[in-house]
Amino acid sequence: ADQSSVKDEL
Amino acid sequence: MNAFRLAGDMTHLLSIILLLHKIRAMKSCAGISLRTQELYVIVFVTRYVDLSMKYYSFYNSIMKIVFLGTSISIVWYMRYHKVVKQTYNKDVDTFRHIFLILPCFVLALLINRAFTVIEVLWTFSLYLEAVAILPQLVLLQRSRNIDNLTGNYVFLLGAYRAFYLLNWIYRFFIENHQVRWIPWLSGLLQTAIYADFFYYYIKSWKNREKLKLPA
Repeated sequence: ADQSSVKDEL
Repeated sequence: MNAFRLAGDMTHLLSIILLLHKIRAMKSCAGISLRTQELYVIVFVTRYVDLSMKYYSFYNSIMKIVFLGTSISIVWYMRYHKVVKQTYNKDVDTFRHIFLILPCFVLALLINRAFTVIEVLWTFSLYLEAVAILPQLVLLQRSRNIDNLTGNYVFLLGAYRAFYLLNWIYRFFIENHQVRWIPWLSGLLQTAIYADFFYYYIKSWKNREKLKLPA
């Protein structure tokens, strides 16, 4: 899974 | 983007629209905590510092700008609008920001994924968002009269976080995303803080009574 899996959330 | 995430963002957006409607159409911010609204400005400013540095999607950027803009304008109305500010319950909105900001900041310095400015600020925003509703809940508890708009506003804010929990479960099991303890645990705490409110909100809705929180 990608590193930024939570950072693309608001 | 899965349905839970979208539902979460939409309930969040709806809560803000509802609050802005109360402020702009009713010219009232009665029952709304300025402390909580100011904490949300800090949450969004510290979380979205990467707005100009990292691009995720058009949707993501627009939503960030909307959340920043609306939260700042809500605070502006409550502080400076000559009619709206008169309706602010200043005397009961006494929760001190610093008691939430300072512990969250220290915690973010101690517990984070990487000790960089952006990462610490991002982590701080998660911790602060988890507890930012507390002044609002204290204000509701002290209010004899909670109007429908205010009750619905807080309910939608809680629903937004509950949908995010489902979104993380979905992403973990269906999309095989990594374990991310910091946002998950702070999100879980944030949702748990609403449990009591949810209970009385649903009870009053079922009995068709006016919402009142026990002191």
